[in-house]
Amino acid sequence: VAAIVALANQKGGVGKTTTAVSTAVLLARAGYRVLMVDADPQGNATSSLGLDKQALLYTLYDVLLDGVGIARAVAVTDRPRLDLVAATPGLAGAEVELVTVPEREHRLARALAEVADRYDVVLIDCPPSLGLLTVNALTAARHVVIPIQCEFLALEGVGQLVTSIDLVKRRLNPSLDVLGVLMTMFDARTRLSTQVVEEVRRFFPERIFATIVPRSIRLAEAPSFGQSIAEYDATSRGGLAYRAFAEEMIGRLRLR
Amino acid sequence: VAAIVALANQKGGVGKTTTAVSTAVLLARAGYRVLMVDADPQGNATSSLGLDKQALLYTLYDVLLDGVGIARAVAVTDRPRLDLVAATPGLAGAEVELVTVPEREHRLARALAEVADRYDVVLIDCPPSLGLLTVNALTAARHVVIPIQCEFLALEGVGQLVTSIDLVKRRLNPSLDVLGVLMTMFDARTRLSTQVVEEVRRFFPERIFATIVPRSIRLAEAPSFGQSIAEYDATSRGGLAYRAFAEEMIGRLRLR
Ligand SMILES: Nc1ncnc2c1ncn2[C@@H]1O[C@H](COP(=O)(O)OP(=O)(O)OP(=O)(O)O)[C@@H](O)[C@H]1O
Ligand SMILES: Nc1ncnc2c1ncn2[C@@H]1O[C@H](COP(=O)(O)OP(=O)(O)OP(=O)(O)O)[C@@H](O)[C@H]1O
Ligand SMILES: [Mg+2]
Ligand SMILES: [Mg+2]
Repeated sequence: VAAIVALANQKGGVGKTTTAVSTAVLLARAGYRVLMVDADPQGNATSSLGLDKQALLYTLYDVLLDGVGIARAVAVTDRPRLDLVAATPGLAGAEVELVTVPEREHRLARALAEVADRYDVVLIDCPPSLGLLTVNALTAARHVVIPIQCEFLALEGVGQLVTSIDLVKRRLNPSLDVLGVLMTMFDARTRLSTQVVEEVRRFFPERIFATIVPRSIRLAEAPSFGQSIAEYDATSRGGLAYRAFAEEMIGRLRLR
Repeated sequence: VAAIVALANQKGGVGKTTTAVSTAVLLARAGYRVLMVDADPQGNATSSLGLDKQALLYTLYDVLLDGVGIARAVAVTDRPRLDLVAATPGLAGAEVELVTVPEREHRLARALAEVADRYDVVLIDCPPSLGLLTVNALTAARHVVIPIQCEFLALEGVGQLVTSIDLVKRRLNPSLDVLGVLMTMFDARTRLSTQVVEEVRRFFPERIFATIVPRSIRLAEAPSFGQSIAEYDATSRGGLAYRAFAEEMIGRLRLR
């Protein structure tokens, strides 16, 4: 059955989508069958893979709120072994509309159960909040990867995120575990980056990934071409870092 | 009565907090009485101003959910003419708890009415979402400033944000208007930044601020010292940009 991994952090702009998309493409290229679930109403993962949101029949909103079977919402991308469940702006309504729905936290978990056997890995890109969309992702996932930007303000919310993960683990999903913490946007020109890495290493001594993703303009340029870094500039510093990260993911997930 | 300005954008990490804090300190130094409202459960504006969250008696959560008078939640900072209503992680609960509260969108507007006459400007820092905390800020505000990062993924959500602002204007707060759009984290090393600025200029021809804030490490370092850029490094490129922006804000708000 698929390894289901959520990319979560309520701090905005820390590299959740970039990490999800980069890893999805690399794992699919390595031969694994990958499903990418875009659980962020901004739909950045959807557009980073070059999909046209207007052309989609069903999206994650239909699955969570209208009970449409997730198999019907799975869109094939033009990359072999990589499928996507897309998000559109309407998904923003789910945060409020789900509040009064029975089993509201389990909607995504139940939906994914239908297709999990068709994939080796499912990656869920979360929005920058700890609302019901992220809780759904954490309830559906067995693992969570926490991207943390190497900046001071990004440290602040980590405690709150860990508390939320523990809460989901205790009440909704006992098998959830923090697969690792990925440091992103490391800028060698400032001591601040090193200080943040050291602080996080103290907080998560065994879980911090060896790979540290540098700040690299090529990573910001890639989505404007609908490409992941592996397709846009694989040998850039950002491209090499995400290759190394994908290798670490294969190891930690014990993918065959 | 105070000019109430919300800093809003559901895209994460675009510079909402940095813009709110930089502007608050500069306006207070220019002689205006300023209230900063931190409406983000991450509490980045609270810590960027160097306040200790453990030492606060009341916070925004108490005002929105328990009906505590906002005057009791106002904390003085060590900067003359600059007060703050702080946020702590518990505020994250408000997004769900407010759903069933009567007049849920108007809680902040009603609370601010009590103290608006004591200030020239109120700045509200929003979380990276379009949930009830941001809707409360947009309902309380007369103006909204939209920081937009000069990167491709940041363009995607702008349409959705404008739709939400229009919705609030039509249903909840007819006096709401977009004061302007501030381009942030401009990186001269990539054509992408210029392309994004041109795209936004086409979308908001009259509202884009003349100031474009460059990407500058000093801005990321300042909050780790509990200082705004004006206090940490006023003559850095980021410091000069935010000084120019504060001047534009004084003009557009017609502050005496
Ligand atoms: N290592 C990096 N170096 C430089 N730019 C990066 C890097 N990683 C991501 N970016 C860029 O920074 C911005 C934020 O990254 P991204 O959108 O992946 O973060 P996010 O956590 O998904 O944001 P949100 O909280 O809004 O969902 C994007 O424009 C992205 O292209
Ligand atoms: N112009 C800039 N140049 C470089 N770094 C910046 C700039 N503006 C802000 N930063 C840094 O980038 C990060 C994101 O900025 P900030 O936290 O202000 O964004 P935000 O929109 O408030 O994020 P969130 O969506 O999480 O609330 C912070 O670490 C901040 O210090
Ligand atoms: Mg994202
Ligand atoms: Mg912020």
